[in-house]
Amino acid sequence: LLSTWRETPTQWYPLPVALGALLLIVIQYRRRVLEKEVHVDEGGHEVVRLKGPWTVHVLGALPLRNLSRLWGYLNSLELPIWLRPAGFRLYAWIFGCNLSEMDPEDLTQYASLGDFFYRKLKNGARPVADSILVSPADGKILHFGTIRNGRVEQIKGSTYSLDALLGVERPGSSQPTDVEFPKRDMDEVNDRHFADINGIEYSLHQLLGTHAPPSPTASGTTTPTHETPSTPNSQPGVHRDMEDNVPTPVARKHGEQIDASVPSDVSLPEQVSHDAEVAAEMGMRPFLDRAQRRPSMSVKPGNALYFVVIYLAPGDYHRFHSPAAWVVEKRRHFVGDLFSVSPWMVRRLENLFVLNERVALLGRWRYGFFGMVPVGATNVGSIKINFDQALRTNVGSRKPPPTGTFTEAVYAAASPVLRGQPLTKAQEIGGFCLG
Amino acid sequence: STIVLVFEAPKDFEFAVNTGQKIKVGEALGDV
Repeated sequence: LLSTWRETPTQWYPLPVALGALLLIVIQYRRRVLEKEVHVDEGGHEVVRLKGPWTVHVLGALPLRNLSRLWGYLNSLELPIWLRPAGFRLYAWIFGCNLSEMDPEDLTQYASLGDFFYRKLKNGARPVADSILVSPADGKILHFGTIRNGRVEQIKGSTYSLDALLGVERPGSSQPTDVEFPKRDMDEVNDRHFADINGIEYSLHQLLGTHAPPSPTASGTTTPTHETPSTPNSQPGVHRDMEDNVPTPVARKHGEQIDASVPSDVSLPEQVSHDAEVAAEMGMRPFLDRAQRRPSMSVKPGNALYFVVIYLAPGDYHRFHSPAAWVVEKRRHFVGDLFSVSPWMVRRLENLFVLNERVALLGRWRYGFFGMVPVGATNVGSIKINFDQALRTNVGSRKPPPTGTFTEAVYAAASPVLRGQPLTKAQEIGGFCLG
Repeated sequence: STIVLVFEAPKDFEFAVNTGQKIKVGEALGDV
């Protein structure tokens, strides 16, 4: 081998120029065709796939969800009190946090970096503008504009599907009324007190809103944090939290929707008059018919669909607020990847916002459809919604469902008048947590 | 993390922000 390696003569000769040019043309043609190719499922809905330069594919091969949860675990560890002021000041200096607007200002009261990251602001720290639409978060405007042909522009020349972002009703899924709970799942509920339906665990109390006999918690299931109290307002499909009396929705898996609406024969609580006042304040009509209540992305004549994307940097205040007075009718939780959503990544990874884990809050405001979509990232994979105690994001130990599928909860029972969760402008909705 | 807003509004709706602009909770995004 050594002698062959040393003694075999090397002959160099030029490749024909025409062949090289032809090769380049073929490569370019294939690339353009592949870029324009849209994969669709059996229902004709676009299937989103990872597209971008090699760096993106390398990142896609990393276990980002596991890294995110590890990051969250590390940042939930309690820090010694003596380390907290110096550590948080260093973080604030690196990422540009304003420590004077926090509540509380005493850094020793934040047990971990996760606590500090999810800090609150003092009352009055963020004055609310007299405008119909205000910013839901501190951050940077990445992009905004009009939605045309159902496509949202991520960067100039690159778009993603609005349907992929917000989800669409799939064949086989029914509306959230008049749906019977599957017999197979009822058996599991009876046996275990908790049901594991297609990978989602439901508390029987939350699921049906009825009193179930106490039984031991099955191994591998979660323990409910609150018991359903017996109150005059208890209704099927409604779980009222004992501490803050916030109604939580009934979760439903794609195609296995469960009635969470208030039956017509249930007497309406005293909240009705309050909700009617809120509706009037929002310029909405209470007791809309069912067709009008459903969020629809078909715009009225004279209207258009708009979008705006706001990026929250690591040093920003990470709770988000309602950008307008509106009613959230449903939420869709998409379990996906957890790529970074930094502007660098936004420029490189196509379909970034429809690949990542996100929660789409869908509803209506005075001009029609309104949707708000918090999108998770590697460092902040956990999304909290204050009025939705059942929502769990960035959960491990289960194989993530295919991209584009979602679990849905309806908030029809939250307000008998507005048939959804009413939110006032600048009201705190939830936030992003580390990991 | 990122927040995407998608909404229907009259065609005379105008954004009050620019791309790349820093913004805080409660500041105006746009108006009719």
